[in-house]
Amino acid sequence: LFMKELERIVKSYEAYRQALLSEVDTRKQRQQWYA
Amino acid sequence: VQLRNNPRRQLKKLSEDSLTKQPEEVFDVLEKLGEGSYGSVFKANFKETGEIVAIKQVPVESDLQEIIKEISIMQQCNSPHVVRYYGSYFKDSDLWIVMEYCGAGSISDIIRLRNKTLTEEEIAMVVQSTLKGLEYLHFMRKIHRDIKAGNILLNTEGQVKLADFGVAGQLTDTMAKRNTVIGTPFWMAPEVIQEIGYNCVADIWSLGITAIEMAEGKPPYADIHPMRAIFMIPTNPPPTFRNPEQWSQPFRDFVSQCLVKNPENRATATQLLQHPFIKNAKSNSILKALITDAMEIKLKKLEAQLREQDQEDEENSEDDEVDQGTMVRAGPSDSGTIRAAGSLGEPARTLIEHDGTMVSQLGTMVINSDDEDDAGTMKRREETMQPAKPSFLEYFEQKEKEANHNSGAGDADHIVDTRKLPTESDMDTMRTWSVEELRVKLASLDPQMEQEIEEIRQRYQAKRQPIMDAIEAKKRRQQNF
Repeated sequence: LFMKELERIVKSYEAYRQALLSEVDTRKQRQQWYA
Repeated sequence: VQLRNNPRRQLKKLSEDSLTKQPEEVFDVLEKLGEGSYGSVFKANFKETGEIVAIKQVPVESDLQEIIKEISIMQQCNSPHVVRYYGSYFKDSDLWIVMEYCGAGSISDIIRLRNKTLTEEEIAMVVQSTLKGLEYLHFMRKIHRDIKAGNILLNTEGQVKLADFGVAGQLTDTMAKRNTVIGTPFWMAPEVIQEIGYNCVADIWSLGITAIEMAEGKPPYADIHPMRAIFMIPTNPPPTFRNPEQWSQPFRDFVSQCLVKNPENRATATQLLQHPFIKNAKSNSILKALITDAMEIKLKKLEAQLREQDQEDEENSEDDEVDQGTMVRAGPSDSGTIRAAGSLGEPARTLIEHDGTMVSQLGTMVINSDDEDDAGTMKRREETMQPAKPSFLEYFEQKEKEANHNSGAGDADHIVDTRKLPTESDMDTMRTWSVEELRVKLASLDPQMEQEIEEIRQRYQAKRQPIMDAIEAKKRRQQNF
């Protein structure tokens, strides 16, 4: 159960990180577009 | 039926010597007392002193973690109002838990045996001692979580003791409110059913319900299907007596103070010990008549059973052994006693007990085991804003599934399902952040994750510790602890 919990935490943080990175990426592309 | 006045030997704990022996060398198991949570309870003679003890025999394949928690809680308690723990043994595939014996049984046993509810005087005494036990437990930051007449025991001297810590929980400072749905439906506090977190005063609500149970023979909503009752408890006003005019004003006031729906406004055990209904309670000697009566009936029943066994031609007369089905309140001026219906039967005052199907067979329900609880299921549901299915629905569905297939469902799936993934609203929030804010958030993710992992690690360590201790003790004491 502890390992499952760990997996859940890591995966949920990873998903959140990906979402944040993708948002940063979007912003970068947007900036480049406007530039 | 002997209420011996000889001073009882006070066994504190089993000696190292006793614990290193095989349990049958130390005890003579006398008779089965009944079924508790997780196992059967036997009466036994401690050979060394002749003292009578209770032994709970629990198959080790059952939820060992819960059992160890129960032992751990009993071990930490040292109160005349809490059943004492003496020691444990591993024997074949069973764990034997040796505890204090309460010869008169539980309050609900006594009500059933005598087919009579308790008088206000008797209730005041039982409730006073129960409150003392709860005051102690709550002071120790423990919640009993299953207060009901069936878990309040009496010894032959009329001392009242809290028993069955199978579902008790320990509050920690970081987890001041628990959100595990636990207890027995009819006795459960609204905040427990609603899963909004609860604390020690949840036991006070259950005590109020227990007071009604002792007065009327069953808790409010007992005739209703527990599933409906579970919806009604949080939505309806607090339950009251069926016939309030039959009870004194102090008693009604006491019950109303226990049954306050908002836990923040509910009185604590310490406050309730000052209530006039409790302050005016008589000494526990008033319970002796009740105990003698119950034990005489028990003895007569045992004798009758033995006679029946001898006369095999008697068929199935066990039906009228426990429940007479109908109970009749003796009269409006009576002190609250109900008797077996017979010539007295006055239909308007007949209380029907439905063979105990609702009340006694449903027993204690445990939803969201601590594993799930610790996994933060409740929190996650709030975060993701997903319409969560109430745990009690899951409980009943699972019960039905078990009844149909008798097979366990995958817990792992459940954990995977509740994985925290960014929702649409999270994404919307992100879009409002500046690039700098996004970078700050990204940088803070790792420390946050590490902190969460550390919290989980510590919680699991706390859960693992009593098991490790038990294993260590077992190794050290050659099987026993």
